[in-house]
Amino acid sequence: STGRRRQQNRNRSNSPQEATKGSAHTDYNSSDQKTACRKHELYVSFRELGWQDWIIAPEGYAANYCDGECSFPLNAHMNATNHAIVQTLVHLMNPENVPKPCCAPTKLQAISVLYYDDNSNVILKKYKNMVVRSCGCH
Amino acid sequence: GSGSVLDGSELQPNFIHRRLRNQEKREMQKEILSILGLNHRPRPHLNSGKYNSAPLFMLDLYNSMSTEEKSDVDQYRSLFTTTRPALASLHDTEFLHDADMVMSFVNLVENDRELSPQRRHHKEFKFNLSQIPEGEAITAAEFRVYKECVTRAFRNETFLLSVFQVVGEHPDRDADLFLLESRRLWAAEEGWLEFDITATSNLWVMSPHHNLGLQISVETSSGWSISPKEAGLVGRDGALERQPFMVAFFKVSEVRIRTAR
Repeated sequence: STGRRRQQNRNRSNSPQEATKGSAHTDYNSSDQKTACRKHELYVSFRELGWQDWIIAPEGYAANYCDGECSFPLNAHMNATNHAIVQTLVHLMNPENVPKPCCAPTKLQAISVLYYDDNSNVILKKYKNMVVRSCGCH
Repeated sequence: GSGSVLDGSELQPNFIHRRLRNQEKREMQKEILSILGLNHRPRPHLNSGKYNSAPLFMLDLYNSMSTEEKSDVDQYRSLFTTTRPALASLHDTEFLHDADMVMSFVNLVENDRELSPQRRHHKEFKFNLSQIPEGEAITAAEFRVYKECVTRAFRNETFLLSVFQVVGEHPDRDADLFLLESRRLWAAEEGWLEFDITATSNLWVMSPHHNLGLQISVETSSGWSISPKEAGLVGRDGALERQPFMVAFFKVSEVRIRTAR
């Protein structure tokens, strides 16, 4: 951190611990379950895309997505990597230079799609990494 | 049914449930087609609203894959044998474990050669393998034909069913044939008959000009040639869900790199 930064901190608090605590207090509020990094529902409908004449199955699939805060302190349900745990703390100390970890998929799953081709042959194929199964802070 | 892309998250009340605009729909379609590895949206020609045997078979495999993803392999096998044992067999599901893709092929041509008693009756089948995606290699292939029970004229009779690969065609005489398999069947037998045509299919993919189709012929135990239809083999004029077809299991032989849009 720069000297200017230290001056600002001195203005705001008497000790780095208090500044950290303050920030921690603020971040802890945003780390509660409602805004924390987690999986959200997202459904992709082949039927609504008008594809029911050539896609036999499925009618659609739950792709899901990850969203939420990865702030200090990272809770157990956030599936954080050890590195992410360290990064949240560093972000707290140095927010301009080190970002918070990202809320992203930790486990992805394939789906199988059954469909006709132009010649009315039927194809069954597995497509990897189509569905988010769990999210975490990276 | 409120939209193409729905976000059911109750924690984001400001997310609007809405139908995609035309441009958004087109973008979504393009992106998903790209993921599926398709250059364009397929436009199959389907004769009726009902599925024939090939889609039904593939639907069985699809359901077994979906069940397998959810539960233990042993559990899904026991489930499978109680649902539709006459269609996809355990044999096929074993191929499925190793396959990246399964494809069933429509029979393009079925000629019933009803000839004089002195000549050999046979049925011909042809499949178009030219649309197989690049980078996929056949690991197993089957020709499937349904046999119905026929006891009226052939009580206690057995048939010798032979499947041939056509290796040469001639306008003025019978085709040159290569015997793939012969099988003795009871007239009273009923169910799907599967014939391994893996090597034949690989040849057809590597050398499309060698793809002259298959022939099947049937003889009685006394050596008389009879039409496959008389022996109970279902053809094009039979029930939709019992039409003959070909199925192939594939494994990726090269990594497909998706081009950036």
